[in-house]
Amino acid sequence: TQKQIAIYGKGGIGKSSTASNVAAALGEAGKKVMLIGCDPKSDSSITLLGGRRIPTIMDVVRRLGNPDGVREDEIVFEGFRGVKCAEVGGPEPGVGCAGRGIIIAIQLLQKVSPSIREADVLMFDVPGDIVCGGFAVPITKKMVRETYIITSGEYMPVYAANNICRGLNTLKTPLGGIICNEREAANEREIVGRFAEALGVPLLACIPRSPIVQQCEREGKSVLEAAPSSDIADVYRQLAAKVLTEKDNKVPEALDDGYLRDLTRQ
Amino acid sequence: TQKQIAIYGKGGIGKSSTASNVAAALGEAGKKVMLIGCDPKSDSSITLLGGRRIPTIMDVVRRLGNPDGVREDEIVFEGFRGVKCAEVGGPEPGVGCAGRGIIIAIQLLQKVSPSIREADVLMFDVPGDIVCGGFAVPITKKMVRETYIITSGEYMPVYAANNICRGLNTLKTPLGGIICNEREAANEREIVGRFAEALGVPLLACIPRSPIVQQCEREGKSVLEAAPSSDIADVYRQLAAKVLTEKDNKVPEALDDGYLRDLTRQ
Ligand SMILES: Nc1ncnc2c1ncn2[C@@H]1O[C@H](COP(=O)(O)OP(=O)(O)O)[C@@H](O)[C@H]1O
Ligand SMILES: Nc1ncnc2c1ncn2[C@@H]1O[C@H](COP(=O)(O)OP(=O)(O)O)[C@@H](O)[C@H]1O
Ligand code: SF4
Ligand SMILES: [Mg+2]
Ligand SMILES: [Mg+2]
Repeated sequence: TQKQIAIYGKGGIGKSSTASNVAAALGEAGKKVMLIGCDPKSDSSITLLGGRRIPTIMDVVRRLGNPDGVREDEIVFEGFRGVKCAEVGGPEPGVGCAGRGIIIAIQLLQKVSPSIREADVLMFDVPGDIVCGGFAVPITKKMVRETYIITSGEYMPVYAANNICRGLNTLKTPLGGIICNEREAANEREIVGRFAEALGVPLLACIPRSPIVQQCEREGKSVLEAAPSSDIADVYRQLAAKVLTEKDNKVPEALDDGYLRDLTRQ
Repeated sequence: TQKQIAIYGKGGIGKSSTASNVAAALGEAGKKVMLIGCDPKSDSSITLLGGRRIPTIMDVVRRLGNPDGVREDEIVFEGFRGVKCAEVGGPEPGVGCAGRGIIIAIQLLQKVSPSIREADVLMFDVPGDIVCGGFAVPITKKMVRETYIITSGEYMPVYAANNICRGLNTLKTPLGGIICNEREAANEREIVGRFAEALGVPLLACIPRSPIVQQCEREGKSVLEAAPSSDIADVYRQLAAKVLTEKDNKVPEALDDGYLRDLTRQ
């Protein structure tokens, strides 16, 4: 069966860099992958497409006036190692709802793109700053079976991660694990390890903060493409392998805010 | 006439610390101030209330089952220098809409709290990570006449600030100015100064990154209360005075993303 996952986390924590590098690693391992960016920044797939920003689904729909008549090749683009990329695009600033956009995008992809059904792995890259019904749409539309949350050892990203767990609990959706994207805060691995343990889910990876990631990003390439023999490329490969393995379907219970403050104040 | 303002910015950039310290400074200057926190974190007023977290309006409404019968003293609390504090509370994680909550809260406050009309200054503290119709509610419900955006010199907060300008442009709402809350990034004051200049609005303050702010926060007090003779208390006083002055009503035009990348890559 198709692996349907979503990657959530606070803005700027490293969702897109992690999702695109994991997608590239899965592609390298021979899997058919589709990556759907749901962040209004629409930058989930840039490093899979040689630095190119693709038209967002909402831009194409707004230009045509309605979703009918949109062709697959106008909204789905093939990137590194055959990864299929699509960007939802953001709400009309100040007036729209991010959730409405994601609903329209999913319905359109289901109509025009065989990849959304045929991919071995379907990945959604979703912001977790605000845990509202809008950003839960990939889950409520039954396109996601398990989620992964990216955090660092600092209070704000951990707070956001915990709030995402509250949403997952309301929606009875499993959390496959926590991914630490390091910011070089003190005791970071220990803090995030204890956070994952308290939630009862595995800490799947600690991705070091590395200039290689930013350098590859500047070249418009994933680490898997631009630095395939680097240590950090292997970190993403190992994470990709862990994402593929079956896990207990643990629906998280959010932790107490006081605990998070103490944990990150170390 | 009542000064009706909103403070927007990316999560974690310093909206609440700035809003509560400016509110305290306005209170010290004899103004009647009401501060309404619209961030799901509901931590806008903690340092005005001696470190106490007050019940959110959404919690009170959910507990009673409907907004009728809620009394003012259940949702509005008086803090340092008489500042009236209210916290909207977040959406039901994963299902609700932050905008719905803000609408319910504003309607309820207008019914039960004379302060919302009688305050000299009405301030909304609103997250700007996602610029959707939900977080524009204080503006669309005509409770805000001018806005202020907080940023640092780093790309992500500047990107969020620019996206907020896109929303303000759609809503034809003036931007009173940019506030730089320093993160000690290289050339920060210059970068944020040029950003404000490119938008055609003043850079109202550069708030230094100071351990005093965090120290006071840990004591559950504003800088105005716990460190009134510090330099940084004066920075907030000067900012409060600038907020009170009349400005040109400039509706911002968002800048090009490429310009933002170049600007912050200095
Ligand atoms: N492991 C890492 N090492 C160094 N820089 C990183 C790492 N992960 C992410 N970054 C950088 O952090 C920034 C934000 O990451 P991004 O993936 O865009 O976050 P998000 O998608 O969560 O908003 C990017 O510029 C990226 O290059
Ligand atoms: N000028 C400053 N100097 C030092 N720390 C600051 C400053 N401004 C904010 N902070 C700290 O940054 C953190 C985030 O600030 P906060 O006001 O809660 O952000 P927001 O409301 O935008 O999410 C807080 O812990 C606060 O103490
Ligand atoms: S559901 Fe979420 S994205 Fe949609 S308008 Fe409400 S807060 Fe904004
Ligand atoms: Mg991203
Ligand atoms: Mg805040």
